[in-house]
Amino acid sequence: PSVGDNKDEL
Amino acid sequence: MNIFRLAADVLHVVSIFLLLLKIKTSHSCAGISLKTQFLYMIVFSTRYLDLFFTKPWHSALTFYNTIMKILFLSSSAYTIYLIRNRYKHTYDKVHDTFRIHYLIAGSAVLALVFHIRLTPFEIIWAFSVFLEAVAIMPQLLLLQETGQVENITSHYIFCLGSYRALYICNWIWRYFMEHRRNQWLAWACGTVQTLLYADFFYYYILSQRQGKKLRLP
Repeated sequence: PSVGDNKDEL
Repeated sequence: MNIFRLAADVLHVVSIFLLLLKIKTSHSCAGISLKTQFLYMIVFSTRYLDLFFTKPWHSALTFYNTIMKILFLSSSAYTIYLIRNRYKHTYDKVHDTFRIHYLIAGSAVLALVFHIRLTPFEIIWAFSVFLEAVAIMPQLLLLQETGQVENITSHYIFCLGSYRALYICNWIWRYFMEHRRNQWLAWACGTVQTLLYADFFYYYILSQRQGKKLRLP
């Protein structure tokens, strides 16, 4: 998915 | 990666370890809410869909995240297996009565209304964030119903709550050091989730000071 830097956490 | 984030993740792993240790050593899952574990399973499996799309070796952080995601998914599945199969007879079904379908439906509606972008993955991600915020509620209700809490169970919830509190420190850090903005959804839900533990924290610290078992009023 187009996660970008927004989903770098758990 | 900063020290708060790392400490938070370590506490999350410790909490899972404590939960499994409690079940294994006492040969019982008394006081453990199957419903909360089930909600975590939904949270992890909806949030970590990117496991199918992300290359683990893309960067050190991706590799770390991938290992953690697999660990969270497999440990919650294993916990559910233990409660539903091996230690089924010790499961406190009578008190574990929280109506989780309201939580699931509520999170789904909220995700449809509030999301970062109108794409299936973003909506599913938002759903997992909303659901995680309230997933501990059946566990807290179960403890309140039964009153007396085993030490190791209270440590489990304390670690889980501290993990969320440290994530808030991590966000404050990243806000100032990495100028990371526009994370309102995760911030809001993370704060609500941490607040849910506040009451529990109070009684936990009280019981630790007095060197007694935790008793919830």
